[in-house]
Order: sequence, then C-alpha cells, then structure tokens
Amino acid sequence: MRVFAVANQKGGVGKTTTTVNISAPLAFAGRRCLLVDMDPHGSLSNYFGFAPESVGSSTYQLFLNEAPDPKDLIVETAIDKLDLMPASPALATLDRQLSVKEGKGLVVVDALAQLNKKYAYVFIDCPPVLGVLMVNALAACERLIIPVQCEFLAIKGLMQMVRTLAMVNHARGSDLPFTIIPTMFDSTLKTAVESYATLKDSYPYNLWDKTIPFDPSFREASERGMPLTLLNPRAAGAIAYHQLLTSLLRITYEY
Amino acid sequence: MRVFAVANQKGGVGKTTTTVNISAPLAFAGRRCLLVDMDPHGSLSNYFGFAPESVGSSTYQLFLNEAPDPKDLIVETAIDKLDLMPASPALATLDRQLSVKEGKGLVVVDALAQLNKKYAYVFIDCPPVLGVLMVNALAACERLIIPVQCEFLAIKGLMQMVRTLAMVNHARGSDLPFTIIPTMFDSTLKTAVESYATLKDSYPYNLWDKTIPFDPSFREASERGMPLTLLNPRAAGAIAYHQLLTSLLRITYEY
Ligand SMILES: Nc1ncnc2c1ncn2[C@@H]1O[C@H](COP(=O)(O)OP(=O)(O)OP(=O)(O)O)[C@@H](O)[C@H]1O
Ligand SMILES: Nc1ncnc2c1ncn2[C@@H]1O[C@H](COP(=O)(O)OP(=O)(O)OP(=O)(O)O)[C@@H](O)[C@H]1O
Ligand SMILES: [Mg+2]
Ligand SMILES: [Mg+2]
Repeated sequence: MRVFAVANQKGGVGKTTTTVNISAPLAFAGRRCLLVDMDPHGSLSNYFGFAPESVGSSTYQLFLNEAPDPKDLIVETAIDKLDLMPASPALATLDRQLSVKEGKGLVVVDALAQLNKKYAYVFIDCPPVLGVLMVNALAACERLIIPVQCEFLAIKGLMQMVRTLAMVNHARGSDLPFTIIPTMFDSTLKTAVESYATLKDSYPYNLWDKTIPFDPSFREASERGMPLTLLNPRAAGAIAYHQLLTSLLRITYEY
Repeated sequence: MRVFAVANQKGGVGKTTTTVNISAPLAFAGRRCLLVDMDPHGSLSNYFGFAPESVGSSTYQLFLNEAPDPKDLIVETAIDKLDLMPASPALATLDRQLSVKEGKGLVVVDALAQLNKKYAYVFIDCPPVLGVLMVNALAACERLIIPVQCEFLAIKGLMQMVRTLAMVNHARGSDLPFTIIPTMFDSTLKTAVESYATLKDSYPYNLWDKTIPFDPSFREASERGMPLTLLNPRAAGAIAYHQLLTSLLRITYEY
C-alpha cells in the first residue's frame, strides 16, 4: 500500500483538486484507492457529494479513545474502486481536545495499517493549517505532495511548509520525501513566470519538472462531482495531472 | 474605532487580498488603520515584508498570561497610517495550548480595547480554519466580511461558515452582521455565473451587490508589497475594492 499526503499551509492552492485528479486515474485503471479527508472544511467530501456537516461517520472518529474499525468509516464514491473516509467539522476541535502529551500523532498510521490489504493507494487531503491533523498525515505518508501557486506570497509561504517538514523529519528520525507541484500556472502572466523561475532556483531537487496549467474546466468538474481526469481526459489540466501521476509512480517504484 | 474581521474556512478565496485593499484607501485618506494578522501562515505579514518566522513580537504574545502592552506588538508598514500586528507560526500552537476551559475567547477584544484611542479602523485577517484564533476575531469585530469564490465547492463550504457564525452568535447573545463578497469573479465562465446566481438566491440580505473581478494585477501588487488600490487605483480590481469600501462604510455609519 502506497500512501501520499497532499498539504500546504497556504489556502486555495489546489490540494483537494490534486488529490482528486491523481487518485481517479488509478481507480479507473483498476487499482483500489482510498481518499482520506482530514480537512474539517471537507472540500474533498463535498466534491463527492458527502456534506461534512451531515456525515454519520468520519475521520474524526479515528481519534476517539474507543476508535471504531477504520473500515466502518469508509464510504464508496460514485467512482468504482475509489473509496472515501469523509471529514466532519468536528475535526476542527481535535487540536483543543488533544494536548501534545497524549501522543495522538500516530492515529492515522495505526488506522491505515489495518487497511493495508484492502487498498493499493491512499491519498490524504490536508487542511491549510499546521496542527494535529497535518502532523498525522505527514507521519502516515511515504511522500508529501505540496501544490503551490506561482505567485509571490505562495512561494514565500512555501518556506514555512518546508520548515514544518524539517520539524516533522526531526521527530520521525528520517527524511520524508516531498514533491512541489506548480498549480494554476498561467504562462502569460509575467509574475507567474518569474515566480516559477524562483521555485526552480530554490527547490531544484524537489520540484516536479512540469506545471499544472490554469484550466477553468476544473470548476465545472467539481460542480459535477467528477474528477476532470475522468470527465475530460483531453483537457489541458487533466493531461497535466496524468503526467504528474506518471512521474509520482516512477519516483515511487524506482527508488 | 470600527473593527472588521475577514474570514472564511475555505482557503485561497481572497481574505488577505481583501484586508489589504479595503484598509489601504482609508489610510491613504488619513484615517489611522491597524491590521491584525491572526493567520499562523502570515500572508498579510509577508505582504508588507514582515516574515512571520522571524518577527520579534506578534499577535501570539497577546495570548500569554503576562501579555505585553498591545502597542508594543505593532509595527509600521511602508504605507503611512497603516500599522500591522504581525503573525508568527507559533499562533498554530494556541489551540493545543488553550483548552476550552480557559476562556481565551476575548483576548483580542481586550487588546483592541486598549488601542481604542489610537486607531479609527481595525481589520483582522483570519486563518482558513475554525479555532481559537477565528473565535477571537469574531468576538472582537462588529461586522464579518466573508470573501467567497463563485464556484461550487466554495459555495457549499459557505454553509459551514454561516453555521459557525450561528454558533458564535449563540455564545455572544447577539447577531454578528456579515457581508459576503464574491471574489475573483470571471463573468465569462458559465460555472461562475451560475454560482453567483446561487449566492444571490441563498443569501439575499448578506450578499454585497457587486463582485470583485478576477484581476491578475493583484499578484503583481503583492510582489511589490503595495496594495493594488494604491499602486494602480484604476485597475478593475482596485475600483471594485474602492466600491466595496464605500458600501461597507455606508452600512457601518448608516445603521
Ligand atoms: N489548475 C487549476 N486551474 C484552475 N482552477 C483550479 C486549478 N486547480 C484548482 N482550481 C480551482 O481553484 C480552487 C481552489 O482549489 P482547491 O479547493 O483544490 O484548493 P485547496 O488547496 O484544496 O484549498 P483549501 O486550502 O481550502 O483546502 C477551486 O475552485 C478549484 O476548482
Ligand atoms: N480578485 C482577484 N483576482 C485575481 N487574483 C486574486 C484576486 N484576489 C486574490 N487573488 C490572488 O489569489 C491568491 C489567494 O488570495 P489570498 O491569499 O488573498 O486568499 P486567502 O483567502 O487570504 O488565502 P488563505 O486561505 O491562504 O489565507 C493570491 O495569489 C492573490 O493574489
Ligand atoms: Mg482543500
Ligand atoms: Mg490569507
């Protein structure tokens, strides 16, 4: 079972869109995939028609002292072989409930260990904030995917995400590999081209060699609850995510 | 002193951009304004050149048991009469440190009371997550500004923000007025036009009567650390924020 987390403390950079569009082609190709929504705002759950405020069971329950079997928290999406553990707004209360002493940093690791035989791939969508939810996702994944917009503030904010990673690596005692993905790239904008050049200079070993273009059809896809990579595989954004998936699989299996 | 908070649990909808571009014209017109950065990721602080990871003092210190004088946490920006209380990454630890019993929901209210004579306007930029930081901002403001993108997931997510507000109103014992601002609006996209129509139907009394258009010059402005409303007042996005400010002042002073 290969586990990826998608995270960035900057909001609105394409975390949920990335999660949806790299998992869907794998499910379409017959691989069993699990999506884990760790964002209390639940965009990933909403995407597939599960309103966070009205889901019965959610990732929140993993953190209870008497946690249920993780299999019982999973629902099927409309896409064959693509299952989801939905989020609920209660996730936002976990930081306050869990003081650092309780060592609740490995809850997701333990839950996924129980699902090891059931899924080939797991993708964890994170909220745009550092806390117990993101820490759990970073502890559970083998590679972190960091979507980032090619603009000044997002790139400045990336430094914080990389520092957070350094903190987590220190606690883990090993280095978590990460891949930075330029998203919503509009090559006609001078600021985007300049920011992209800055990214290449600053993170030469962790930056994916292509970009995800700005493509309005992502919005149409989310309205229909369908991943763009399945709805319209020839759309520019869908082609780019297929290429990203190929790169990620190559890195995962070659090393 | 008039206090506004800018919040939405959805990330990347234009919270920081809105905070910058409605405060700058007021400072330019000679009114003393304070920006309070409550986002641990610190986009607002980065915008004005104060890197959150290296600021000396920040809004975090307000929450310490021996809190310093709020005046000592304020820095001047490059814009005359526009001051800033910067954020630091430590803000992300507050939820874990403060259990709900400690009643730390009025820290910002108390701090702003001490600044009452110094500033005419205060704008609080919030992180994209519900927690002690957002609760403090909602308690301290007289009106909440909710930027939202005109797309399916953002509008679905708005329901959660409005439910959060209902919870806070219950605790406050009074209704916090709020204004929803459609941001990054691209009238050539069918999904945007449809989503905008949904917004009008769902929130007829709280939706601003105009939209902030998608305008790439916001990115250039953030790269220069200058509010677009000052850098290029004739840009489409700047004109829209001037109009928004006029509407907000009218609502504030007429009622
Ligand atoms: N490549 C792209 N081109 C155009 N629009 C995009 C692209 N990627 C994402 N979007 C749109 O941008 C918005 C934000 O994307 P998304 O919700 O995936 O970001 P996020 O990082 O998950 O946000 P949050 O911080 O709230 O979790 C959505 O409306 C989405 O449809
Ligand atoms: N009207 C607009 N037109 C085009 N781009 C915009 C507009 N408003 C904001 N942006 C850009 O969109 C990105 C996100 O905006 P911003 O950082 O203000 O959102 P936010 O809600 O504060 O994000 P976060 O959830 O991370 O705090 C920035 O790159 C900004 O320059
Ligand atoms: Mg998301
Ligand atoms: Mg912001």
